Amino acid sequence: FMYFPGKPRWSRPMPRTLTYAFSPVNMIHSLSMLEIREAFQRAFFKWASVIPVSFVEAEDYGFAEIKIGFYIGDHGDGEPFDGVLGVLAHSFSPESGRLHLDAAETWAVDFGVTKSEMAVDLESVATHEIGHILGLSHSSVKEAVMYPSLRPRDKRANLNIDDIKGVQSLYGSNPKFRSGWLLESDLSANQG
Amino acid sequence: RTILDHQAFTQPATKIAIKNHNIQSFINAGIGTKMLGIAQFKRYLTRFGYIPMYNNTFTDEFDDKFEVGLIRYQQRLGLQVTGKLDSNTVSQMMIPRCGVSDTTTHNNHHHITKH
Repeated sequence: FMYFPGKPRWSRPMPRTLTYAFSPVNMIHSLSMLEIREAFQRAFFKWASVIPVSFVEAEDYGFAEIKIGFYIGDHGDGEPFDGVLGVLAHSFSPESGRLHLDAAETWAVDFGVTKSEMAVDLESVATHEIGHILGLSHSSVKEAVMYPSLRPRDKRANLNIDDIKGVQSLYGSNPKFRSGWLLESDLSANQG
Repeated sequence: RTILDHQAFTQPATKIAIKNHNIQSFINAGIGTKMLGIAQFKRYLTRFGYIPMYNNTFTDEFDDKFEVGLIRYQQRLGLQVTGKLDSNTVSQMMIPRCGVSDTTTHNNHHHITKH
């Protein structure tokens, strides 16, 4: 795992709650709001289950700490999106909270329903981008959520031990996190 | 000599678009080689932080800076380190990805703090 320069993180005392909201303007319509909301809920929950940080959806986009939106092309942050595939999304290190997804992608929450060969799993990308929001940079571990690339129709939404160690070194462990599971994974990975 | 589709190399810096049958043609390229399409890889590696800016001009010459960038990319992405445009490396570059730079020396605006 890697951090951004200066190891930035959300700095208020732990445990803490971060609010997130979806842009009322910059959204897609190929998925329902419920599907998008649920995909992000699952993504946020994965990180919240390993660190003493929880995430709550806020109604007021303007005051939310994490702002999520889908954008086309040049959207004013100096990193224009490039259309279908190529770059899928980007986000910003703490404590900016901006999480941007390329609206040109064929976003999917169920590959059984979305048949396109270019479909991209929303939950996997959301989980990855939340890792950036929390302060993790890209990992060299191919199985890690924080590995930078994702093939169309692939799903990589479960945190790898590399992701967990990285984020816990920034925020500490969630008291409810089963450290035995981490040890088990370590052991099985080593034996593997 | 394989004829490459010039249109394939007019993509944004974030996209490597090469037909599969053309990937092989890059394998033997090394320092000093000039080959249509190298500039596209230079743009890509610069965009994601592996080589410094070429003053916004990217030639099709396989130079030493490009080789260093390739090696960094292969190390960072857990690929076999060859310093060449081998098929695994080119294929990896063609996979969709996150737009955040892989290194800490580029796209500094992505690493800001809100005050």
